[in-house]
Amino acid sequence: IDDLYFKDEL
Amino acid sequence: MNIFRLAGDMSHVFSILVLLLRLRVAKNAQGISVRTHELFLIVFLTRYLDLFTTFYSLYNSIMKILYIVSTASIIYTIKFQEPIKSTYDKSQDSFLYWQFAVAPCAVLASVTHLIGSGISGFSFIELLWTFSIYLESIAILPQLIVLQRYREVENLTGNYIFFMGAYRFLYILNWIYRANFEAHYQHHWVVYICGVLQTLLYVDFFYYYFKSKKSGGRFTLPT
Repeated sequence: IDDLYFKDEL
Repeated sequence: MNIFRLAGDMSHVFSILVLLLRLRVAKNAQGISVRTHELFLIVFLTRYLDLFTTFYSLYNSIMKILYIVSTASIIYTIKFQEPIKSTYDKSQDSFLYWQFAVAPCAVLASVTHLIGSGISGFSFIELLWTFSIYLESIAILPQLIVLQRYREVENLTGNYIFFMGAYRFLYILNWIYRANFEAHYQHHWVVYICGVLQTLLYVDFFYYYFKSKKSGGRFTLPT
């Protein structure tokens, strides 16, 4: 779930 | 969201618009690499699979769809729309992207994803996301090679590549900002390394771009 961190970027 | 990321995203959208405009105004595809945009389309399609799984924000979803649709439209325009289609010189745009970009990035992504998460944490969507990060870092290469072959850089083509590079540079500032101002910030070295590599690929281009802007003369690359 930590992996979600950068996925709000394009 | 911070000002650097917003400016970066806008710069990206702007570069796509400049390219689409350039294709329509000049009605030719001279000096444009369709392979670069095919690589970007693969990048977006593999990275944005989370459109189906996770909702971040309306902004995020709209931008993702916009990138996919506009990149597909660039490819379609150059490959299938006359009179542009017949001006596209395939022999100049010959970067072997399967062998030198897609396959190596797939191998590298598999290795790093497996090391990072192990067999038990393996996730295909995660793997594709990692793959897209690697692939994006070198996706501009076919375009830079085509530019080198034509040597004389047309005004709007230069601007489109400039905004593409500016977008990557602004993302680095965005990470510096986030690292300093966000609580619970986590570093992501794959993203950083690829982001910096991608920006470095533009350095040479930037140098000649600014030089030509300063002199007000024609934009040509050295041999």
